[in-house]
Amino acid sequence: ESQLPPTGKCKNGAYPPESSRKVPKYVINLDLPPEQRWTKLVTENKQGLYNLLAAIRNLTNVIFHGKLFILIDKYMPLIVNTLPYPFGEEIAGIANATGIPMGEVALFNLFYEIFTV
Amino acid sequence: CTSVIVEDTSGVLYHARNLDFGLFLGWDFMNHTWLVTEALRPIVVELDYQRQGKTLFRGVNFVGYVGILTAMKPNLFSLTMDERFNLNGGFIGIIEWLLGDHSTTWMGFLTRQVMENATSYTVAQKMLATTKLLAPAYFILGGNKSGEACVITRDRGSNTDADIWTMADSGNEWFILETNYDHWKKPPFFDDRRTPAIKCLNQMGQKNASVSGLFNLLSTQPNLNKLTTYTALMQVNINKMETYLQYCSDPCWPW
Repeated sequence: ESQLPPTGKCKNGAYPPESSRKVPKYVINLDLPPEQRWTKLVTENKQGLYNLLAAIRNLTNVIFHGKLFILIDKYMPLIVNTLPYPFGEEIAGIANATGIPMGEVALFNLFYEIFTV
Repeated sequence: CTSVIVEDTSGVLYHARNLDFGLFLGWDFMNHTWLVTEALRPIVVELDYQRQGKTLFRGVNFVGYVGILTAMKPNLFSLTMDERFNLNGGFIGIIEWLLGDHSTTWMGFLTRQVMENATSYTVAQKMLATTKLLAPAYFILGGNKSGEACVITRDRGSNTDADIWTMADSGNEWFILETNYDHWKKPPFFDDRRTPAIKCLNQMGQKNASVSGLFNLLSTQPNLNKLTTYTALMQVNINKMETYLQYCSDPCWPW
């Protein structure tokens, strides 16, 4: 069964999809100080970031009853201080611009490393 | 994830990827969706990284993520990364980092450094293959010349272990494909996205290799599945990048 797509055939004519599925575009100016590079992008999209972190918080609350995020907010900023330039500064800038605790912005940025297990 | 590079009959390279994320992170029984995947989709953006008013490279990111998962340097190379699962995974690397071993590089930060600093396909390949990583990963790198395409398989914590699998090595000559498994092993029966993708690529044929052909491929299940957030399409020689949100309506594989 795995020799075939589950539908039994390869899709045709999917391109181009409707324009509503195109993603928005932004410029990141690397000449700005790291703390300011992401300000416009994250400020305009902070609700999406809040929603994502809320989804993760709700998921983990089932097991950790809110304690995990207390630890994340307390200890993850310590990792940020050890990250190479300019990444720690950029993460701090995102936290400042959105009001999201720095530990949670750091968690989002280290998700890949955590989920390779 | 699925990453694929194809070369058409005139030697033009096309690089595309599906980004899948959110496995086991909350299944919504009502809507048959993954909670984190659904939350990620609205924060997908295309970014134009500029220096002195000029494009240095372009990428597709989730808002708030400063590393690179999908990017293209105009006329030079394109890069995607696929997650490599391993018991000796990034979690151990994070613990080592916390204990003071800062000799490794975070995956997303390495890819960003490659996009900012590498000046050619060859330089990018060397950086991706020899930098000591904190977590295992697959890097899928495409160039701008015929045959310039490879998958770099990396372990955690070493800078001498890279497996570089080129399009010529792949036995397919005009395409190279990576999902989330080592190319020298069979994918597990419960997550074989490789075999259907190869079947669709062969059906498409090199004469139809194009951005639209790749979008068709990545819109076919199981390469399109409930974890898929977006499809990115890149053509380095004309600085073309298109990104579309993806949805997989039922019936659809959960991964």
